[in-house]
Amino acid sequence: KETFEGHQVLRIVAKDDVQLSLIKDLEDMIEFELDFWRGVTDVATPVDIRVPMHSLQSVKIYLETQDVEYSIMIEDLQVLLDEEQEEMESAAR
Amino acid sequence: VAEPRNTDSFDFSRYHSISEIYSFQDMLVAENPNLVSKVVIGQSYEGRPLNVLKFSTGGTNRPAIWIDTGIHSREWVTQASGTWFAKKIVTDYGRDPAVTAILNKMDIFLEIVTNPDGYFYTHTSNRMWRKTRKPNSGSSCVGVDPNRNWDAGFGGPGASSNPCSETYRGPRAHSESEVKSIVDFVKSHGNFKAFISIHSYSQMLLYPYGYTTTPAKDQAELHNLAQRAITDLASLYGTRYRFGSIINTIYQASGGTIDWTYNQGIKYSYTFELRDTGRYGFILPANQIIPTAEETWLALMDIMDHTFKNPY
Repeated sequence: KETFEGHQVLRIVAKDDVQLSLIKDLEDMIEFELDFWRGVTDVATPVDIRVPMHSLQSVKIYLETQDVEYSIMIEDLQVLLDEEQEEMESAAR
Repeated sequence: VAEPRNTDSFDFSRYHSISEIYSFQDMLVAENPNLVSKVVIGQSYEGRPLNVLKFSTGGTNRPAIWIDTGIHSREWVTQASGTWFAKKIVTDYGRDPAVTAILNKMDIFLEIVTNPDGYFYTHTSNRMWRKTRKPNSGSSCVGVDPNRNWDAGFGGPGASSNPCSETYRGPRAHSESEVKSIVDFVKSHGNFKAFISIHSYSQMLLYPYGYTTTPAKDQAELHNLAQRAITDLASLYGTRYRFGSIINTIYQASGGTIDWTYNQGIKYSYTFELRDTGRYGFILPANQIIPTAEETWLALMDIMDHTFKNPY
């Protein structure tokens, strides 16, 4: 079973179209193995990206050096998935 | 596991496995032989039945409304909402005047688990899985994005040709049996008047097109109906939606479901993107299933009622 310890979901908000294209460029950085939960649409709409632990530091540095604003929507994805699983099992019982 | 003995004791406020949803479908059919039947429109790649619930009060090949959920398997709130919709239709028929009027003249088809292999895989192996589960020859990556595999702008910008991408369009249009089965069913039925494909998340109500900036010929009517639908949706819990054509509201997406259905002449073609309202994304807590289903139902009723009152 695939687990997601340490994966974070970042919510990124572009200030302008330049920043939007910087975020879009992340789509081509295959090595980061990013999972776009909410894709790049327009400046007003946040972009949500699941970032595996091994890419977290690089992605955050990339965003911070370009002064792109982001917040951490999910601190540790696996914690949330464990809660979901536990809830399903207890409800089923 | 305490199996529910009937659909009244089915717990709609929690997520269910594929076998629990399939047994719910069979129970609903058994409990309502004069209203609900199950049509198996094909098989998934791994051989699971593609079950469609048909809600009909008679007639032959009546004008029909299609609703599907779960084409992207990780979007669990959609399959859960679809299960709730099925029960709502049965509960409201004969009680709610609008639902009764619609079903006295039209049929409703509801496919709850549109991507069963993917859904099973999210429960057993990878909660984040979105695509189908068919291997891609020449690649170690599995699966096709079933919302990029339709013959509508297929292969254009807005889908990937890389089998490892989440938006991989597939080797050719309708290569996925989960998609081809719907295509064949819609074509053989030939009398669908509305087609609603439900995704999550980002709270949007979208209409064609996604593969081209050319406005749909019915854009004005689709836009006005969408506006009314999201207004009614928001009236319940204040959930704010955006609306518009796919390409203007989110991004260019080729090979999409409702672009194909609209090009088949099904005017009222819409895609929903349900909640999350803020911080869970695809891992929406189960306690938000029923509120999400209830608010979405108000918008669905607007679209179904408009379809019923504006025959074409």
